[in-house]
Amino acid sequence: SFLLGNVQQRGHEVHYDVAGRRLGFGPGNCS
Amino acid sequence: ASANDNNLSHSYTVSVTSLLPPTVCNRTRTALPQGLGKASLDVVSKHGPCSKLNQGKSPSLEETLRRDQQRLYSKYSGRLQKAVPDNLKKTKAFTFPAKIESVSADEYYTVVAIGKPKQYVSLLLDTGSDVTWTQCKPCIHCFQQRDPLFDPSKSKTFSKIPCNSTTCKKLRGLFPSDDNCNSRECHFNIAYVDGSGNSGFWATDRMTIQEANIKGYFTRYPFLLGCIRNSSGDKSGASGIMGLDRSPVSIITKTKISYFSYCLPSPYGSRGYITFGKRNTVKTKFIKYTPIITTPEQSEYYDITLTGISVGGKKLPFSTSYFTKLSTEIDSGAVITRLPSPMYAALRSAFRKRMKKYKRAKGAGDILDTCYDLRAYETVVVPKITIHFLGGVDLELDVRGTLVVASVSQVCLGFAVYPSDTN
Repeated sequence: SFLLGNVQQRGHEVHYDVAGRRLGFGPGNCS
Repeated sequence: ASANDNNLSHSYTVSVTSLLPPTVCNRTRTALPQGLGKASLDVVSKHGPCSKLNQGKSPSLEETLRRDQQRLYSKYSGRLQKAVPDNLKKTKAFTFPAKIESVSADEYYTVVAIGKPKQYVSLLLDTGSDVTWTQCKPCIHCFQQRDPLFDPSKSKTFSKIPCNSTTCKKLRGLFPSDDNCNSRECHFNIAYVDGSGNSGFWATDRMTIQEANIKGYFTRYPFLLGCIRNSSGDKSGASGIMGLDRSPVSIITKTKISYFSYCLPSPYGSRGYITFGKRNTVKTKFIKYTPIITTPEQSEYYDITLTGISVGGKKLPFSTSYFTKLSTEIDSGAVITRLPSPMYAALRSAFRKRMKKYKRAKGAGDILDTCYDLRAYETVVVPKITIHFLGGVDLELDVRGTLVVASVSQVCLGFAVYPSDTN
């Protein structure tokens, strides 16, 4: 298995399109 | 010169001191994403300087890693349980404890209002958990939390789920309880052979997120809340968990939230956010999407497809068929990214090769084995790591998403092996 933890998610927007069954990564910096 | 330029574009050059966790809370940020059909909440690192939960104390890196490892084992155990026959589940060997509630490696929390009038509780964000729960008053035996205990008797919108209801029957199917059913309360009782556990009852109430309300009557079922009365766990000051997975009992499913996003702050002194509802179209064009896999045994988690990892611009040598066999999951509650052993070995080897000029340091716990002593340096050049997902989605990690720092003398590659020992 591969598990993407929260350290590696830092600084990126993570998008959960639950209805559309897709997961996205966006520009980060939380700004 | 060209080769050097190429190398530089595949690495970060940063000052060593900038890698250290900040000690001052940086609140500067543009407004939270808001607008029609969406609402946002602040997200704060539990152990960072903006946290109101940690009282200025942070666990050691070893302690954080130990908790993260425990969480992984208990989650793995839960996943495994669904794949084995019932007769095996009943054996003593199989039910040996997975102390879920003593594991608190979750790093980020948000504050939400429950009930009417509003009562504020700090909940850990967890896309790897199902139920949203908080400790409730009266709490017979509860772990310490920073917020006042949620008091159901003061909420006009709070209502217990009766035991004779269809909802309770479904919940007891998912979370078996040994308690006798009484008409007023639908109990859950998660107990482990070492004496730890959680007990309480199921309820519904209103949750308020900024100006937008997620109300029970907007949903197929009311907003479901696990009300804990007795717990031997520890959430390091938080009041409970916001379960964000795709199971039938999560807040996402229960409230028909079809879209949410978050940003976990980096550096983790500043604040991040979680937004419920879809962003505007101008912004979404910068988002790259990969499909969430839907298979029956994996459906409650957010499983995606890994297609590769690059270190310093060079892809690790694994075939496409290798990745098709992998189960890949994203989890906001897990701290360290885990890889299969062969992939971790390749990643570590490539990373060490590019970091060979730096002095090695002892590992952190039994989990992080590639650490460096950077006391002799003002700046450090760290190879960029990019994780590739199906659909041409590349996640280029922030330098603080590559390294985990205990101190300048112990800066570690923030990846570890996914344990293969199912025992």
